[in-house]
Amino acid sequence: LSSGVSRDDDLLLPYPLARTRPSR
Amino acid sequence: DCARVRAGSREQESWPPPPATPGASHPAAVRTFVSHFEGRAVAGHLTRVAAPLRTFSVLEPGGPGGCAQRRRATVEDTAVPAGCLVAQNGGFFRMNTGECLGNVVSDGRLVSSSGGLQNAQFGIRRDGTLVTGYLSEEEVLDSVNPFVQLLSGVVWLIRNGSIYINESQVTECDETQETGSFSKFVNVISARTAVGHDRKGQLVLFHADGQTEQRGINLWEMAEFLLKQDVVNAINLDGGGSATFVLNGTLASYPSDHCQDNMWRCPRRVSTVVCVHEPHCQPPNCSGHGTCVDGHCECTSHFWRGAACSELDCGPSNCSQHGLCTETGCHCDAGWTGSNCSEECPLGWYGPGCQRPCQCEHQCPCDPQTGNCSISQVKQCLRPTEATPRAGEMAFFTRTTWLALTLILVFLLLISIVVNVNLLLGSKTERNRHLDGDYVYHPLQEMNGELLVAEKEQTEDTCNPFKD
Repeated sequence: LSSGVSRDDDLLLPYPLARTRPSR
Repeated sequence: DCARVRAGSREQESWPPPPATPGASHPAAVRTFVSHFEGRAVAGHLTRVAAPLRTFSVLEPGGPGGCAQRRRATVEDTAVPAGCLVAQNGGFFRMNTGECLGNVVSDGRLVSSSGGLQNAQFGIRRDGTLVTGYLSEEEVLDSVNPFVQLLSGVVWLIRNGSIYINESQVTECDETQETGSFSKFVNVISARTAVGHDRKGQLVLFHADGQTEQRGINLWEMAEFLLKQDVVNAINLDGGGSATFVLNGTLASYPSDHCQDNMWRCPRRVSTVVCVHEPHCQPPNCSGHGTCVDGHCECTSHFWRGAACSELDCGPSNCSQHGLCTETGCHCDAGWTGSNCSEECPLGWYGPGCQRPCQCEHQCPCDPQTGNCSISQVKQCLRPTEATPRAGEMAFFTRTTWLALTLILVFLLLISIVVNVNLLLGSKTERNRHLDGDYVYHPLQEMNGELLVAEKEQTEDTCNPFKD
C-alpha cells in the first residue's frame, strides 16, 4: 500500500520558521 | 532557540519502575475513541504499555543512523522493520533539512543531544525509571543510570497529575516575539500526539486525528483527556500533518497532509518514531551470553546468571576461594582441583588444576602449588637413595653372577672340548697305530676257558685284518 508522498501542507509549529535571534 | 542549561538539575518528575510482572499479558493495550470536545467529534487512539523498559523504543527514521543522515521516513517505513506492534510519530524535526531536533536516545544509544535546550523531555533510564520534564545537558549525558530511551517534545502537558501548560510556556519560550506563535501552537485545534505514563507506571501513547484550525483538539483539551485517563505525567509531541498512528505495521489513522493528488491524504515522512514491541531483553543481546526469549534472557552457559546473563555464578562455594569462576566453571588456582577447587592435588601432580606431573627424582611428591621437589615424609615417597643401591646391588649382583656363571660354563665347555678332542685324537692315534703298519694279532684271551664266539669264528676264518 504505497499511499504516495505527502505535501507537508498541514504545518503545526511551536516556533516561527524564521529565526528571530541566535541561540543563547 | 530558548535558553540552554548545561549543568545542574532542572524541573522534572521521576517515576520508579513498576514491579516486574513476569509473563505479563500482551505488551500493549490499544483503545480507539471518538470523543467530543466542545461539540467537535475527534477520533483517536490511547495505548497503554506494560513494562516499557523492555517494550518501548525511540527509533530513528528508517533505522539506526537516520538522524545522522537527516533521513525522513513514514512511520510505517520505520515501524515495520523494527517489528513495532504500535507506532506513532515522535519528536520534532526541521522540515527543510530533516534534522532531528532535541535529545534522542534510542535503545541505549545517544543519537543526539540538544545541548541543554529547555524543551519538554520524556525518557526511560536503565533501571526503568520514567523521567518527564526538563533536563540539563549533564542529566541527558548521565552515565550512572543512563537513559536507554529519550525524546524531546514541546510543552509539558501534565506534571504530577496537574496541567502544566502555562509553566511550560514560560520555560520553553521566553521571548515575546515568539509568544504569538507559541501561544497559537498551544491553543489551535489540530491533530495531536503525546507520550506519558499513568500511576501504574505504564507508558501511555496518545493520538488524535485532526487538521490545523479545522479539526482536532488543542493542548488544553488533550491534557484534560489524559488526566481523565489517569495519566500522571505527559509531554506533547509533534502534531499537525506529522500525527500518524500505525497498528501492526499498517496506517490506522487519517493524516491531514494532502497527497500530490490533493483528493487524497498521505502520511508525512517524519523523523523519530515511538514504538511498542514485543519485550526486548535488557540489554537486547543479553550481554552476549544468552538469547532473548519473550523479553527474558536465557543464558547460554550454566555459569552465566542474572536477568542480563551478566553475572558469573559457580555456586555458593564460589570455587572454595581457591579458584576463579569463569563461564566454563571454576578455574582452580595452583595446587587445587575439583569442580569447586576444594580438593588438593593428588600426589605427583601440581599447578593450576593439578594438570602437571611432578618432575622430581625418585618419584617423590612435589609442592602442589609450585612443583618444587621436596623430600616428603610421605611413606609413598620411594626413598630410592637406599633402595636404588639395593636395587643396584641386586642388579649388580645379578649381573656379576650371571657373568661369572657364564664364564665358568664357557670355561668348563672349553675344557670338556679340549678333553674330548684329546680323547678323540688319542683313540684315533691308537686306532691308526692299529690300522697302520704291521699287525700284531693278539687273540682275545680265553674267557672262562671258552673262546668267545666271535673268536671261534675268527680262528676258523683266515685272519681278518680288520679287527677292532
